[in-house]
Amino acid sequence: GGKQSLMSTFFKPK
Amino acid sequence: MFEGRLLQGSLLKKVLEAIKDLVTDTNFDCSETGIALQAMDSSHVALVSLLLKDTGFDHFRCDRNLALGINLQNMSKMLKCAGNDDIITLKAEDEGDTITFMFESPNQDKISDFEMKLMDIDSEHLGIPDTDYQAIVTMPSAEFQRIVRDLSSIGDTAVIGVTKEGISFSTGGDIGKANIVCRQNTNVDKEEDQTTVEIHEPVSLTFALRYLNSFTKATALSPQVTLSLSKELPIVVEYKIEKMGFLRFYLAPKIEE
Repeated sequence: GGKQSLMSTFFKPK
Repeated sequence: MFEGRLLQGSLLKKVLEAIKDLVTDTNFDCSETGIALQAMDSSHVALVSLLLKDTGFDHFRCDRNLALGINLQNMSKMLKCAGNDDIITLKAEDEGDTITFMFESPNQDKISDFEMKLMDIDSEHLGIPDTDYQAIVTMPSAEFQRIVRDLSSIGDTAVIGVTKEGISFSTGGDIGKANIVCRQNTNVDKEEDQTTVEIHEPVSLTFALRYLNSFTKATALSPQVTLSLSKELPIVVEYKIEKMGFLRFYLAPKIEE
């Protein structure tokens, strides 16, 4: 079910 | 120099077993407040965050912040040489290119010294904002491991739903489908056997089971696991490490097209 999102969608590099 | 002496060396052994197959190379960031680690898996779908506070060590010294670049498979091989009851001491010089692991047997009659080359890893850290999650479930970690393992035999993605009743795990595949509901349960003898649900908003998200399976390799670290969920955010699967810190796994959800 559905398309796997990536961590960088949610958390930005410091 | 950096030096950390951990009386319960088995904790470090368990941490490595939990993350060595998810993350290959990473920096152990050592500072006077302890050891921290943040790393993503190769597909950037999962993120690991480890904190071992200095106060959890029997002896801890860190003169200057150090980023110790380590291949986790190699570190795991060396830690496997430590006994479960051994005291483990980590040591590294400020300008050095190696880390040493010293294992002391409980009655000090066997002392082992292992030295491993360090790597240069320029890892960027992601900012993880503090979040008030819509739903936070604490449950026995062995229960969560069993559910994830069972569902993995039926399908490859799990829908995790939380309502005030409890937490549900559903999956489906070629042979059929499955749905497991764990209700809030606080009338058990040991607190660690409780399932508690703190809910501000019902939430339902879809995740790849193979990552959840990988996270449950950390089950040995804590009798409980905490699952934090919010709409359109990664799930946080947290294993608290008693008196030391935590091992947290973040998993990005699968978004309906």
